[in-house]
Amino acid sequence: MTDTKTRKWEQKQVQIRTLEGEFSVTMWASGTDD
Amino acid sequence: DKKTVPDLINTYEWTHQLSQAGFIAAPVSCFKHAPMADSWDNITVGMKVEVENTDCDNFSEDFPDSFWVATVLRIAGYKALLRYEGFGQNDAKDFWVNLCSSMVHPVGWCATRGKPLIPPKTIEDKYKDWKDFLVKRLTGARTLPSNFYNKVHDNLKSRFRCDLNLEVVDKNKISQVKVARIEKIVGKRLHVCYYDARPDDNDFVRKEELSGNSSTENKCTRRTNKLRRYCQPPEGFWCHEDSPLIHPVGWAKRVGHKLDAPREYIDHCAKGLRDKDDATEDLFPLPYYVPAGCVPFEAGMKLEAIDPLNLSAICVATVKKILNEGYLMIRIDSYDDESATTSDSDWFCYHMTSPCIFPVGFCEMNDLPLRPPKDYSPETFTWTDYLTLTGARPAPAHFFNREIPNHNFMLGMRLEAADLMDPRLICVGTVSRVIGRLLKIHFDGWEEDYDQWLDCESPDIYPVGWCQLVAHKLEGPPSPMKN
Repeated sequence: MTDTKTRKWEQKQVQIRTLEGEFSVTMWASGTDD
Repeated sequence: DKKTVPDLINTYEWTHQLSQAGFIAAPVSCFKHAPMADSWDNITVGMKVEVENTDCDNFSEDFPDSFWVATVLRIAGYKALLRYEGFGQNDAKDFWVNLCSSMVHPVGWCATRGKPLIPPKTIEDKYKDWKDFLVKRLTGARTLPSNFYNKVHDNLKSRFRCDLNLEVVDKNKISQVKVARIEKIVGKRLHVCYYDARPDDNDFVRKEELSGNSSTENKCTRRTNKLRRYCQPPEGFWCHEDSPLIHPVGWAKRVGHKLDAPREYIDHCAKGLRDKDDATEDLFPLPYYVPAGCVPFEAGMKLEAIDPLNLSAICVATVKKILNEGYLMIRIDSYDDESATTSDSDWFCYHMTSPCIFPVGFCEMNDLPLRPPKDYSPETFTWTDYLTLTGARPAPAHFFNREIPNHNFMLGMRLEAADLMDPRLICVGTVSRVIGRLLKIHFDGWEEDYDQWLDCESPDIYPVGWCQLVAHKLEGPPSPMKN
C-alpha cells in the first residue's frame, strides 16, 4: 500500500525479535525499497 | 572506529554544539551533490530506528551486542538526536548519531540477523510486557527503508577513479589548465596531482608565483601556516568531482583555453586520440550548451565578479577574451597593472552562465561592498565615471544567469565547507549572508577576511556530519590557545 498523500511512503510488515519471542508490526518505510 | 584512522586524528566533532540553543544545520536536501540529498526529505522527526543499546550490562555470553529501538527527536544535517523507546520524557540517555553510519538500522534489521531487542537497563522494569509496548509504539510509525545503507553506499561512490587524467585549473597560473592525474578520492573529492608536480607541492598559491594580489597571497599563506601547526603538511590539490575547475581530456583544445601539458599529450589530443586513463566528458556535469556565435558577451565589457583568488571579494572586472562554448576569460580590475604582470597570467575562465559573475550595479543593488579597480578607493569609485573614463561598455544584465533556485539556505545555518584557498581543508562554517542564490560562508572562529562567496549549488559545501560520513577530517574553529 502506498501513502496517497505523498506517494513516498509504503506500508510494510516489519519483524521484531525480543527475548520473549518474535512478532510483526505494520510500519511505514520511505519508498526507496525498489 | 574512523577516529583511529591517522588522517582523522583531531577531527572536529559537532556534538557539543548540536544541542546548543539556536543551532540550525542546513538540511541535507539543500546540497544536491551530497549523498542522500534527493531522499532526505523522507527522514523525519518521530521516525523509529534500531541502534546499539549502550545502557546495558557490558558483557553477555548469549548476546555480545545489544540493540533497542530509538526515536528520532531532532535532525541536524546527517546527525540525529535519538531517544531510546520507553524513556518517555526522560532525556538522560539521549544521544546524537550520524544517521548514515553503520550504527543505525531500519526497524526489523535485528530480527533479520537473529539479534533480539533488549530494553535498556534504566527502563527494563518499567513494563512487564515489552511485546505489547513495542506493538503499540511501532505500529503505524515510520522507519528507514530496508535498503537505506545500500543507497548510502551507492551515493558515496565517485564517478571517477584513481589514475584518470584530466585538465585542471593551474593553481599557480589561473589562466591555464594543466594535465593532472587523480591520486586519491575521498567523499567524491578528488586529490589531483599535476603532471609536473614537485614532491613539495602545496595546495595554497605560492607567494612568488601569484600574479599581483598581495592581500590574497598573504591571506593564504597566513591561514595555511596557522593551520599547519596542527595539520598534516598539505600535498597536491583537492576539488569536488562536480567542480568547474576540472575538465575532460581535450577540453582546453576544444574551447580554446590555454593548456600546460607534455608534448605527447598535446599531440595525442590533436589527433583526437584517447587513452584508457583519460577522463571522458560523460564523467563531468553536463555543460550548458551555447551554440557557436550565440555568446552575447564581448571582450572589453565590464562586469562584477567574485575574485577567484580571494573569494571574500566581489570586484570590478573585465571580459578579456571569448572562448568557445560560452566560456569567458575574465580579469579582475583590482589586480596589478597588466603591464606589470606576465601578460594574461591572471585571467580566469568563467562560463557565461556562471553564478559567480554579475552585471554592473549588482553590489550596489544588494548593498554589498564592491572592490574597485586598482588605484580607486571604494569611497570614490562610481561605475558611471569609470565607464566614461575607460570607454568600456557594461555587459547588459540579461546576459547573466538570473535563475534563483529554491535553495532553502537561510542566514545562520551551519555547514561544512571547503576552504577554497586550501581546498584539502574542510572547515566548520555558517551561512552569514544570502543574496538570491549567492551565499556568504563564514568560517567559524576566523576573521571575516576569510569568508567565501559561493553559489547555493556549489559542490564545496556540505551538510553537518558529511566529513564524518565520508571519513574526511573536519577542521574546527581555531582554539585561542593554538592561535
